[in-house]
Amino acid sequence: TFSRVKLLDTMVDTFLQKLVAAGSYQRFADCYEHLHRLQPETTQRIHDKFITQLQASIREEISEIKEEGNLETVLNSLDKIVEDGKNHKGPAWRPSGTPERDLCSVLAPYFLQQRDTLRRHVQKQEARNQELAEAVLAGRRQVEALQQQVQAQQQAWQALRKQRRELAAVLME
Amino acid sequence: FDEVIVDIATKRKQYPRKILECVIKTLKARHE
Amino acid sequence: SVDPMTYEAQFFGFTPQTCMLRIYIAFQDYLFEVMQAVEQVILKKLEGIPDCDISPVQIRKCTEKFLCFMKGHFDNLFGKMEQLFLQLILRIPPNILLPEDKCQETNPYSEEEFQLLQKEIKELQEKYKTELYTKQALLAELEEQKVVEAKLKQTLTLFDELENVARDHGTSDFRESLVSFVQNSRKLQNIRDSVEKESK
Repeated sequence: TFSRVKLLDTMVDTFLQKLVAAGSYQRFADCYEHLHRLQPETTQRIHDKFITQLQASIREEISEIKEEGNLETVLNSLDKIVEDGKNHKGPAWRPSGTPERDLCSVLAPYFLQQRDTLRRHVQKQEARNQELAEAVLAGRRQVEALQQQVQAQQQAWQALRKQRRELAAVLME
Repeated sequence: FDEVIVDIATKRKQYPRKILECVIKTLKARHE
Repeated sequence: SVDPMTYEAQFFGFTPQTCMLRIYIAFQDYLFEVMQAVEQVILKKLEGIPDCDISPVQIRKCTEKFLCFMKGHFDNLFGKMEQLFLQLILRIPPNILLPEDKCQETNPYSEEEFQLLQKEIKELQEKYKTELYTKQALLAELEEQKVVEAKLKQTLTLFDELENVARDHGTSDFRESLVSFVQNSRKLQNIRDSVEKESK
């Protein structure tokens, strides 16, 4: 676990140190040998100025880039993400290049939720319909019983009426 | 090439959330 | 083969290579600028030296020599720094998943599974509709049964009233009515006989 911001600063420092080391006064004097022979102090001062200016410019540039891209915050948040995921062994998922495929896992939880809600509604409705069906069957039995009663009564009355007629006919004679 | 990469990467970051918002709206509407 | 580092671009919003290119160009510009400033200063200094036999062309050659040397080292050092940047700073380690992709790990879902899930949802919706239609049909039949039952009960009540009327006149059912008929007819015969006798 390391801080990316610190590492970045260290790397830039190292880069600058090595660059400065490469552009040593000796090297500078070798290149500007006429001037160095004529005015060594001036050459030294100019070289010092060169190094100071180069370092200042590069450091300023890095600060600007950090500022511009909000790099410190971004790198610190990446540190956190890496820290949180450090126990994950093996390669993590990466976009497959087929958006439809990658979207499945994004959308699945919501469709699973919808499926579960629908399941509950269906089960509830089925149970309700079961009750209604029983009530309908009971109602049909009830209607049937009533129809039979009516039929029985009707037949009894018809029988009665028929027999009365017969009786009346007999009596009439 | 660089722009294409950044464009794709930006979409990969943003679109799932946007699509999800639409899907959730659709599911809610369908549910109602 | 170029590694486009799209996953890093997804996190940073820029490709690490572009970032490094931006830094490289900026650093290189500074190196050139500072070199130019150095050369300007030297030329000024030389102007101030009487009988100086160093020409600006010579100074330019010196500058180019020094710059060429510095540039070589600069590129070499920058190349190394860039590698380290791309490996250690601007890289998402392979075992790391970005927060927005967490769901890919917590509930990975293949396209096939997703289609199955969609199919199941469709079936459940159809089933739910069927159950709703069933409910309506059952409720309709219950309503109908209520009406039929009421009618049948009304009919039965009618019969009951008939019964009562019949009972009030002694004919609640056939046997009774027969008996009462016979009794009445016998009464009638008796009355008739007695009337005939009287009249004789």
